[in-house]
Amino acid sequence: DEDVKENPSAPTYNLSEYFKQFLFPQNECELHNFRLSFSQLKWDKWIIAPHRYSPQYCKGDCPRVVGHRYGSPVHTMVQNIIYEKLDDSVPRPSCIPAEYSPLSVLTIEPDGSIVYKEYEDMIATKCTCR
Amino acid sequence: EAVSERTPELLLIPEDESPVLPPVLLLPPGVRNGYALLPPLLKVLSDQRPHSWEGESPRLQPDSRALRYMKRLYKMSATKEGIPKANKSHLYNTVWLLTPCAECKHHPKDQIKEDLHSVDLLFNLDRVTALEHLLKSVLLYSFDRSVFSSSAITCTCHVAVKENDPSGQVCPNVLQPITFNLHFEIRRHKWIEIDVTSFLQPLIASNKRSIHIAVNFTCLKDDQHHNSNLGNSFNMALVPPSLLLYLNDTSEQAYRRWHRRKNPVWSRWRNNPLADSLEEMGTENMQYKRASRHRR
Repeated sequence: DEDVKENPSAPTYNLSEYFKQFLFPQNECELHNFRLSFSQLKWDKWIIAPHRYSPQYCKGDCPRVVGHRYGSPVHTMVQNIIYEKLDDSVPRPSCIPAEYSPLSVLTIEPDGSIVYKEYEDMIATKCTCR
Repeated sequence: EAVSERTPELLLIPEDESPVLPPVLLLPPGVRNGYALLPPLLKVLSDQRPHSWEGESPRLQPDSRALRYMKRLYKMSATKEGIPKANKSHLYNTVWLLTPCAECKHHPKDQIKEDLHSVDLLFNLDRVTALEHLLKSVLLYSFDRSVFSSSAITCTCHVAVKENDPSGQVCPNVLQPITFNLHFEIRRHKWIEIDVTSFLQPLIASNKRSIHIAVNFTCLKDDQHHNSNLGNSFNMALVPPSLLLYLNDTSEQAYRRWHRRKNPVWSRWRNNPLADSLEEMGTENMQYKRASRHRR
């Protein structure tokens, strides 16, 4: 208040603007839901099960200080600093899946045989910045 | 085009090698033309031709009872969302149900007497890759229970594996027959499973591309032991068996529940002095921000 009395022309503080810079980025890197059914891809003639499949995906900005909160290697920090201080043609770290879970699929083969198979890395379960 | 020294086992297919293959396909270690070995789902996913799956060649429809059996196996092995269930008996990550691709008539010379229901079956193993190791193999008989009221029956099943006949005939000579005596209640079973694992193990391990099996299946109801024409109608009700192969696929794209991944990345931050100074540099202005945030 003293500042304002002494020189009324000083810019009035917009507190909400001021605090905005401390909030976590709204669209920070995180896992997003996505669910499809094999009939949408017209694969339900030969994929018997499951009927629906949720591969999920990662999207969002990587915060400046990724640290091990995202399970990121040290290189991510290096890349971020290069982008910020040395050369902004180097892209910022990207938000990508870090861990997956498998999917069991039951399919019909062209010769009429049927196969049950468990595939690795078919559902994203965790994101990271790299 | 330059594959880094660190990962010599990963192969990039050079552009000019085979235009049919997707432009770049990282193959599992030691597999040159792995595209052909990819399981069906991954083939479609890696196929770059737009909507290639829609123009897919028509598929032979499997026997409805075999399909019902595999759906039941799926429900036992995975959740509704398709996540594999973790239980001790579930060691397989692949199960093939093969339908016989040729039924041969029996040669008169080795006709087995009392032969009410005997067939020679040819199973094609082209889809089973060398990376899929056999855990268990079963001949699967399904029968229509409406043919019989509920009662107990006794069956005798002779199974003989056949060597490939050098003359290329479809049905070569019979070798090493084995007899299974089965006794079961019709009302409680829709399926009869005959374990032929020890039988087929050496053939599959030697990467045979097809298997000939002669099966002679005779059943009689316990209460009418002498009325063989009843056994006859039962045998007529039997459709040719399917061959079930429970396998452990050791390839990269298969889910191996006991295969542990490397330790998580962040544990390597601890003993890296550079990481600390980088974190300092990265957080210098953040420090101030974080401090004021705490105060707030």
